[in-house]
Amino acid sequence: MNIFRGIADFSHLAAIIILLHKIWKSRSCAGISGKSQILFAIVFTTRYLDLLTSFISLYNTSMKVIYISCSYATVYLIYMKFRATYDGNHDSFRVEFLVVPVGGLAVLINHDFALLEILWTFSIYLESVAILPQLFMISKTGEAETITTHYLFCLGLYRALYLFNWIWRFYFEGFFDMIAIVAGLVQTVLYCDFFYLYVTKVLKGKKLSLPA
Amino acid sequence: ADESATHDEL
Repeated sequence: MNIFRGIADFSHLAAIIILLHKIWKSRSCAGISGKSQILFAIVFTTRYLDLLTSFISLYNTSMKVIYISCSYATVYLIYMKFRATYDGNHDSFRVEFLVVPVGGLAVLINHDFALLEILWTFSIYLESVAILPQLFMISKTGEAETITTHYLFCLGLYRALYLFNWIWRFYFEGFFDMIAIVAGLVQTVLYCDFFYLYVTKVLKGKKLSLPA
Repeated sequence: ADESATHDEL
């Protein structure tokens, strides 16, 4: 564990909690892409199957359980409890255009042609594009609630910090995972546009609104 | 590439 990964995991946890809390408190999922949240639930489910096969540490196991349970709770709130507030018209990204190519790529490019490893690879590739429906929805509505932008900032920051974690681990441990690094780079690049808007608008107290 | 057989990251 290193400082970058520690802050990154904390930022990821913060993002998940911020979103769950926002939906629960406001009793509304307006402006939230349910499709992205379903993709994140799939990401965690396919990545953390090793909960059943290997134990790494109490931290590792407990965080995985928290991530999985919060992501399913979020999907439940969006599609069941507060379904009336779900904005399906603007959450119209065709996720099959993400899942199918990512699934194919995971079968073609992986570290080991074993089921758990292919599922892990699928999860890594899927996570890198899972935020697209949410970003697409914001571009369609032309705006985002400030709390939603904080959620997105924490979510984007987490994988950006993982890039520094991989630099650290390569330098100090010789650890190197090309699949995770490339996917993490793609994932972080997808947030750049949002990061720019977040820093120039939200941090200056303005509302995030895209030129309609 | 020295990716870990068991993935120790979240």
